[in-house]
Amino acid sequence: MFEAKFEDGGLFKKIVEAIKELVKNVNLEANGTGISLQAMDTSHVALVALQLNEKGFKKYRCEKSLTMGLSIENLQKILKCSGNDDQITLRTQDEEPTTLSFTFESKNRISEFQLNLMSLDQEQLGVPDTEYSSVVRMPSNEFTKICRELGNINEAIGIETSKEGIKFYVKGDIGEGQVSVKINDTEKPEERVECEVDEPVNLSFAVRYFNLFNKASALSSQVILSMSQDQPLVIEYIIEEMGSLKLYLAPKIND
Amino acid sequence: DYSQYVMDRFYLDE
Repeated sequence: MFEAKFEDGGLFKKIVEAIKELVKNVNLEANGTGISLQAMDTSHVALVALQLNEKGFKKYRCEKSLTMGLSIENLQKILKCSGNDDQITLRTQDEEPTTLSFTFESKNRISEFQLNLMSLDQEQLGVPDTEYSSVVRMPSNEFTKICRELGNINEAIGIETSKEGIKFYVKGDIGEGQVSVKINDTEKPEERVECEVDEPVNLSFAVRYFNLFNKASALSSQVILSMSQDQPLVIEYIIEEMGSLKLYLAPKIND
Repeated sequence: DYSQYVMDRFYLDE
């Protein structure tokens, strides 16, 4: 028996919205500690990892660990039948569920849906806990804007960290550009820019993955970029009181 | 020029 009730169903919709362009079919894992999801995009350049802790739910029960394979596209079709202010409950009775039930509750209506599940034998990558040599915390809409703007100039975006801060740069056929974001310790947390740089990094990434993933900035006003030289970068959106949504992106490396 | 790496190179299948 599994049941998880989102107080704020809109949050669940934003999470699905953020990952739907990156991953197609995913295994949703549920156990006593909460719900998690890990899936790669088709080209294996990006890995999406979601972690939602049971304490963040209005109601949460999971007697036995469950794996529910689902199509993000079909999940979205079901979620489109819910309102952004609905409470959303996920539920299944069986130990080997073939469907996942959804209840959408608002003050004037209650809806029930069943999503057919599928069995997906996806390899799960083991992402080790890593000490990153550069960790930058900045406003998520600022990061989104920089990626979108520089992405118009070149499909690869460079990220360079130093004690002074973080610099994004592009060198394309039409020309080049760079954006240096200054550290600031304003008292408004959502505008703060913090850099912990033990070792500076200089990395290059395909910016289209950032642009696909930055829909997640609706989840949090801040984004955390964790980097080490020649390692995948982690973009993390903290989901208040619930957990986090992470995008791991493999770097482009100079041959 | 730059070559795009993939995740499998960094993280192991569990």
